[in-house]
Amino acid sequence: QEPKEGHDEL
Amino acid sequence: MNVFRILGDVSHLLAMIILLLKIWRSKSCAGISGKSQILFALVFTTRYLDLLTNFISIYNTVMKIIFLACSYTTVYMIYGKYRNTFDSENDSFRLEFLLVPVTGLSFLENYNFTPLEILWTFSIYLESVAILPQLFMISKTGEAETITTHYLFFLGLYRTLYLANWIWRYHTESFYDQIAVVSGVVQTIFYCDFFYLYVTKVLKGKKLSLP
Repeated sequence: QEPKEGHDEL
Repeated sequence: MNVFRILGDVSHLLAMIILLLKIWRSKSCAGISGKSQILFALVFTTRYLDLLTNFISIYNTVMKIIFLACSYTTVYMIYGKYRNTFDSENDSFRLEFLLVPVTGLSFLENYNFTPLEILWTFSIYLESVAILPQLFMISKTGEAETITTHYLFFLGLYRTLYLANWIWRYHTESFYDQIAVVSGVVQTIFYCDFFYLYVTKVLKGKKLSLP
């Protein structure tokens, strides 16, 4: 599935 | 944000600072693969385009800007300021062998067929193989300066801590980013051989040299 609200990891 | 993630980010930052300090203090980038550093700059550039479109947190924004700055400074040191010391002869990995499959795969396997998402996916796949020119260079010359091995150790430690972070997030938040996890596992595997040499040689005070 697609991570919500963009990608929060660096 | 869990402890593995924070420690992973700190290790990543430390790796980049160690590399910059090595170049800065020795005024030399001998033994460093400029190609790997160009790939890392490309990784950060394509991944952090969301700085312009999506705000996540102050921490996220600041770290992204620091990573970009460190990465471009390193590339400038190698190809600009200290280019006389750069060992281009041994930095002979063919980048197209990485860039072509990574580009193809990011178009085929992504979360959303949009430019930003494809570039993000490209950056994730590229990061997993970006260290290969550096490892190739070490295997070609048969040795690495101890400080270079510390750089690689912290880079590998960052990857390992991110794996722990994903396991943690999977259990606590049911968060699971398949593309990042699969690429992350692949990337960490590349460091295993190096970790072995690091522990058996460098930590015992010997120089890393291959037979």
